Amino acid sequence: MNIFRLAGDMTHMFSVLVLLLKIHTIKSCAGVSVKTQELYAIVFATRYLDIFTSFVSIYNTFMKLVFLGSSFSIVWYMRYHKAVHRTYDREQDTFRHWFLVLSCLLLALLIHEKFTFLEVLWTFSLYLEAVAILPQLVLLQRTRNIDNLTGQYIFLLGGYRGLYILNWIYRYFTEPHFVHWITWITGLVQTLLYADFFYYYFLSWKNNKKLN
Amino acid sequence: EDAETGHDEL
Repeated sequence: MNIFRLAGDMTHMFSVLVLLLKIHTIKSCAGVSVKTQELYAIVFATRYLDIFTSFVSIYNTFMKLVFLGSSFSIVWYMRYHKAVHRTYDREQDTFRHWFLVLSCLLLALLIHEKFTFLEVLWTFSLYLEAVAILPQLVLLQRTRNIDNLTGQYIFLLGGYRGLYILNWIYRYFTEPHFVHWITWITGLVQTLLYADFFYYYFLSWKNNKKLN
Repeated sequence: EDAETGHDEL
């Protein structure tokens, strides 16, 4: 474990807890894409299948439970909680995210490190995580505005991915045979997707005006 | 800390 990875995990945990807290507190999910949240729930469900078979550490297991619990809770709130569901912007959140699931599944069947059930699903979860933010970014552009908590959510998500890249660089130089091309490439693609969002987020912060 | 699947990261 290194400081970049710990900071990355904490930032990631805060991003989901901030969003869950927002939805729970103000009983609204305006501006949030349920499709992105469903994709994240699938990412965690397919990546943490080994939670019962392979024990890495208390920390690892605890964080997996936090991510699984928060992502499924957010989807539940947005889909089945009456008050919250009423604020869901169905007309604008129209990204066909099942195509993302399908293409990531096909890609995982083609490109993976080992052809085993767990390994292919793990690779699938990496590909899906890289594109999971797309419905949210599209919704953001459509609604043309962003309340500060959704902005913070995306900002923290991007930050977590950026810190993970520093973690991989650190591990590459400190651990002899630490080479995971698939992880690195998907992580880089995901971070690049956030790049333009960061640009506009920074501009709105610098000029102290609403992000649009 | 590496699990046998080699996936020790979240």
